[in-house]
Amino acid sequence: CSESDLGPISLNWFEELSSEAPP
Amino acid sequence: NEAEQLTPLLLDDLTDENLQFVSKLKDSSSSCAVDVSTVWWEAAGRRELCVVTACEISVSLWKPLAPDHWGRVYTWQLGEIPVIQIIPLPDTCNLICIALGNLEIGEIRLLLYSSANDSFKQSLVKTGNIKAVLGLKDRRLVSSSRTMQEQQVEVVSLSETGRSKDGQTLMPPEETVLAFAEVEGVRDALVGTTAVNSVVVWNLKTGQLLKKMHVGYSYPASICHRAYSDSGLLFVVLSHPHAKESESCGNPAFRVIAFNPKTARSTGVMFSSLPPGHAGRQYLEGEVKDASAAAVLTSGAIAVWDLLLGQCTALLPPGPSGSWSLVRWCVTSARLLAGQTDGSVYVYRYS
Repeated sequence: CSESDLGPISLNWFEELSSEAPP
Repeated sequence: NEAEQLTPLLLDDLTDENLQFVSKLKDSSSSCAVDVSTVWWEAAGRRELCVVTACEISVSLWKPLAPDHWGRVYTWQLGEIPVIQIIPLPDTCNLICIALGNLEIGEIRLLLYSSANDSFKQSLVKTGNIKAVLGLKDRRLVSSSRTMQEQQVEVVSLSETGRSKDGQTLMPPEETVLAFAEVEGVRDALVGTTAVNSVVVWNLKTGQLLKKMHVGYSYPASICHRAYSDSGLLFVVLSHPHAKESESCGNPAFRVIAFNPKTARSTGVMFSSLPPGHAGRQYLEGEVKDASAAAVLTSGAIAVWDLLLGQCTALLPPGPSGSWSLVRWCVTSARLLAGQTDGSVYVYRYS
């Protein structure tokens, strides 16, 4: 799979989603 | 014709090479085996890997006495509600968790040994209409349960004597959660699969629902078995107990899907299909450990797959005394427990 198929990838996805999601 | 002649030979080779019989355990008092598992058990300063067998009304603990010989340590009698399954608890010792109920789980209990008064005990952990439960690291249990109005997703901590006071409620998705998997490589991440084929991601520490990602309707009723994070992607191992054969990927029993949790986009990484001669309906139940999956097929055989290669690596035909009904991986990998309905459990070495 390529990055273009899946969109921009972040190694820190868990931390980033945790800071964006409602508490 | 050539394919038909080659297939039995290939399947015989698979069994001989990769699965070697080690020992047999027969519970003479049981005629209704419902589950089997392994647990570390320490007694008199000696820690051993023991086998746990469950039938509808009791659960027994067995310890190895000699090669090919097992001795019963204790049997817990459970009462009126039937045992449905044993819930493995990773990294624990002297603790067995079981689910009881009729069509679905109504009760979760702990079976344990109390050194304080030198006795075997059982204690109630949770009751309700429980749809899914999984044992987590650090002696915790996550479950989803439904009332008429709402769904509750809860993590409870277990003490040596039962349920602890600390717990965490996770934000529930709208749809019912049917299975859970801890995310290897990301502490505090948990995934679940839902009744409408979504994969959801939680933060176990805060209880936040971080993402909901759709799997697609090609393979309905997907169940998550394992999840790990690598290079910014979330890899989820799904099984498809009721999937239909398709031209593009054969008859998939298990799939590895890579999700980008930031965008919720996904792509299939690997398919593990049923072995030749097992088309049609899929399997009854299965289990994943590391990169290996095992399942009982509707033919009564057990199949083992290497999920990274996407290949069936072993096939155990139905035994002389009947079809296989259960298959479980040992706590320590490379051992497989295969159960029959008469209560016999066969231990195989898998290589």
